[in-house]
This record gives sequence, C-alpha cells and structure tokens, in this order.
Amino acid sequence: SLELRNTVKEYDGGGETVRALADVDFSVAPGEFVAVVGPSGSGKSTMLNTLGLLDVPTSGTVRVAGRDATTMTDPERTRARREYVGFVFQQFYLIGNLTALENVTLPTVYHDDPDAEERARTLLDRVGLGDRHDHTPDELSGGQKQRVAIARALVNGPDVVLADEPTGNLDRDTGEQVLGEFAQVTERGVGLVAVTHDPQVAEFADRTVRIVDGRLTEASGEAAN
Amino acid sequence: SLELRNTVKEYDGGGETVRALADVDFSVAPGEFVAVVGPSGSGKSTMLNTLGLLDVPTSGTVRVAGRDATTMTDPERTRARREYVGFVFQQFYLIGNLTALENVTLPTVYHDDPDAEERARTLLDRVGLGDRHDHTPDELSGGQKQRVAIARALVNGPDVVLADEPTGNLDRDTGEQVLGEFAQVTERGVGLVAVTHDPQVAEFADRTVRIVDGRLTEASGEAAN
Ligand SMILES: Nc1ncnc2c1ncn2[C@@H]1O[C@H](COP(=O)(O)OP(=O)(O)OP(=O)(O)O)[C@@H](O)[C@H]1O
Ligand SMILES: Nc1ncnc2c1ncn2[C@@H]1O[C@H](COP(=O)(O)OP(=O)(O)OP(=O)(O)O)[C@@H](O)[C@H]1O
Ligand SMILES: [Mg+2]
Ligand SMILES: [Mg+2]
Repeated sequence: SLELRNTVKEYDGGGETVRALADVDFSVAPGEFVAVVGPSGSGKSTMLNTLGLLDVPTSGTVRVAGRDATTMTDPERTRARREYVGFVFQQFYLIGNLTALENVTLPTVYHDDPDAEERARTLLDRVGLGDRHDHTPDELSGGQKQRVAIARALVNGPDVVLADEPTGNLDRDTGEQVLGEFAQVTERGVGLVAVTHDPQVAEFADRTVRIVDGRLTEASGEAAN
Repeated sequence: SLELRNTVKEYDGGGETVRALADVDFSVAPGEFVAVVGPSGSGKSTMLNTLGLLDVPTSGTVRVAGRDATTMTDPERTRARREYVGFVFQQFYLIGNLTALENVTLPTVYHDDPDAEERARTLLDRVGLGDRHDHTPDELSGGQKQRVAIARALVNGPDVVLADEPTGNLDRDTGEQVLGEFAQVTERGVGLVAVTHDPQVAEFADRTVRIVDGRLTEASGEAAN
C-alpha cells in the first residue's frame, strides 16, 4: 500500500549536507504492522515523512496505492495523502485554540461527513479521553495530547497509519490501550508503520526494521534494541 | 533545596475544575536524584511546573532555598527560578530561529558570562550533538531537540534540575548517555527530579515517588511500573 524504492533524502542544515536516508527500500502491506527502530538521529522521522508524502525525496520513488507520488503535483500529493494516510507526529501538532474534539474532526472538514463528530467522540473515548473532549491542548497533559493526535490520525479511516513515537509520552498501561486500538485498526486491513524506542510497541509488530545512519536493515524476529 | 508542602493545584478546563495536585508533600535534597512516575494525566508535569516556580499553587507552599516562593512577587519568582532551577520541558520549547548553540546559551544572556559559549559547546558535545551546534530546531530530529533542551537546562549550573520525560524521544544508548550526564551533575551536589515513563531512568534514581490522580506515594525500592 505504501512503498519506498531507492529513496534518498538529503538536507542542507547547519551549512552542510545531511544524508538522512541513503538508498532505502521499504514497503508496508494492507493489515501489516511494521515497527521501525534505530538510534536518535538515524532517519526514522524522515522515512515516515517521505512515506507519508509530507516530504519529497531527493531521489528514488514513493509509491502510494500503486501510483508514483514523486511525479505528482503538490495538490495531487496533498489529495493522495489526505485520502490515504493518517499521521501521528512526533510532536503532535495540535491546533492550540481548538478542543480535543475539534482537533480530531479537523481532517474531516474537507468533505461532507455527517458522522465525523460521532466517530471522533468514540475514538477519544477509546484512547481514554472520555472526559477531555472539550479541553484545549494547553489544558491537556503531554500524553493526553499524544492520544488526541492518535485519534485524529484514525478519524478518516485511512489505509495506512504512520505513527512517530506513538507511546513516547505514555505510561505502560495507557500505551497498551493505544496498542489495542492499533491492533483493531490493522485487523480491518489498515497498514501501520510505527517508529518507536519502546520495546512494548515492537513486540506487537508483525516485523521490525532497523535504521542506522539512513540505512535500513531487517531486524524481524530478533529483540529490537 | 526545593520543597512542596500541602500543595494543591486546581485548573479550570473544559468547563470544569480539575484537581491536578491534591495535597502534595515533596522535597528534593542537594545531590539527590528522584524519579517521579505515574499514569498519563496523573499530575507529574503539574508537580514539576509548581516545584520549578513556573506555576503558582492554588494553596499550600513551595520553598526554594529556604524561602517561601508563594509569597514572592512575579519578578522575584522569575529571578529565583533563573538562579536556582534548570528545566527540561516535556515538549522542549526551543526557539525556532536560533541554532542549537544559541538555544543553549539563552539562559546566560541575563548576566555577564564570558565562558557561556564554551560551556554550551561542551554540553552539546557531551549529549552527542558535537556535529549539530549550528543546526536550528527544524533541522534536528526529535531526540536531538530533546538533548538541546537538556544541555540548556544545565548551562547555568543550576542547584536543581527538573526534567520532564528527558529520555522520551531517545533510544536506549542515547538515553544512557544522558543519564551519565545527569549522574555527573548530581555528583556535584545538584538535585535532580526526573518525571519519566522509562524504567531505565527510575533505576538510576536514589528514590522513586509515584503520583496517581494528583496524590503522591513513595515507591522507593520496588520496581517502578
Ligand atoms: N490548564 C489546564 N486546565 C485544565 N486541566 C488541566 C490543565 N493542565 C493540565 N490539566 C489536567 O491536569 C491533569 C494533570 O496534568 P499533567 O500535565 O500534570 O499530567 P502528567 O502526569 O504530566 O501526564 P503525562 O504523563 O500524560 O504527561 C491532567 O488530567 C490534565 O488534563
Ligand atoms: N531540515 C534538516 N536539515 C538538516 N538536517 C536535518 C534536517 N532534518 C533532519 N535532519 C537530520 O537528519 C537526521 C535524521 O533526522 P530524523 O528526524 O529522521 O531522525 P530520527 O531517527 O527520527 O531521530 P529521533 O529518534 O531523535 O527522533 C538527523 O541527524 C537530523 O539532524
Ligand atoms: Mg524522530
Ligand atoms: Mg506530563
């Protein structure tokens, strides 16, 4: 459902070129849960942003639903992303003056969607925020904000969910609640790629890939570090 | 060095009153490393913000270096905080158009400090960011931003460091590097309170306290959950 082929991503930062992804091949199938692990600064968020069409690779291709996204125009890429991908960002990026409920329904305003609010409320309840629908982000804890971001990623019933450190601000029990939600989602044929430093998340995955200095290796079966 | 006595903190959020801290007694001594654990939403960040004089309690007292901070004026409280506390925020709060180095030296601009830059560079090197001094926050990974925030908290040689989820975006090895830095700091008599979901951090601590629904219990000795 989403694929990287020979993907390279270079940045200019601090006056030098950083090769964040160095010739990466990767794919996630419908219903598959892949964990991505690796040291801080190794390229995990870059990989997710490229897969999720938020960032254009320096070279190589990104395929979404069989089409090459690198040949799309920006509006086409944006449409493909909205239709196809749900994103949980490493730093959440909630809208400050909207409530939790409004933040979760935000991806649904681009089309006619009468049960968006009901779905949003259900998702918020299911990640343990039943009593926080009307709180704004600065009235929420770090982990609560993270859970709002997770609910928002799921509200449009995407085909693939890309989650960057989804349990990073959660205690063990709350993290398990979120993983239970993800398991339900993949059972319905949604693909899930979760970047994580949390061994608990990697355990739930069907396979694990490791990235070091922008290079990918399979780590499936062995304990993720 | 820092103390809470009968501290209560209530918020008005989502149209209701949230009792985030419910009569908390807590103290951290010079050179002591205390871990604070507990479920998402339990009051950990609120406790840290209150201890660090960023937030005024609803009732009860906060004592810093023997003085009652709740009777101070806002400018007095700000001065006490700058002099006494180093803070690592759960969401970093780096300044977007400043480099890593400039972010780390920011707490030093209020007074004459000719070796601030040198200390900042040393700290950045010691948290593994030797090659990222000139990157701005959007040219840094999540874990790299976190490490800049950690270096910034240490640059003024504070008496107490309050760290909210300091290893939340770090892999195991980078996390250990940061904990090594914290160990050096406490050896020099600095107190450290670290809110964490990471058992690795709690292991390093001299004692662990647990907070649930705004209430504190000791959990020293037993495995933190
Ligand atoms: N400004 C506010 N208005 C209303 N409620 C608030 C406000 N700030 C925090 N809260 C609530 O107070 C409680 C404690 O929040 P706090 O941020 O201290 O939790 P936490 O233990 O740090 O959680 P996490 O592990 O998720 O970071 C939460 O239930 C939160 O919803
Ligand atoms: N805009 C940019 N300009 C320059 N370098 C960048 C830029 N964005 C990211 N980088 C660098 O690219 C590398 C990969 O960054 P990325 O955010 O993908 O890492 P990560 O694996 O997600 O790390 P973490 O676990 O800390 O979140 C890092 O070394 C980072 O400094
Ligand atoms: Mg990242
Ligand atoms: Mg918190």
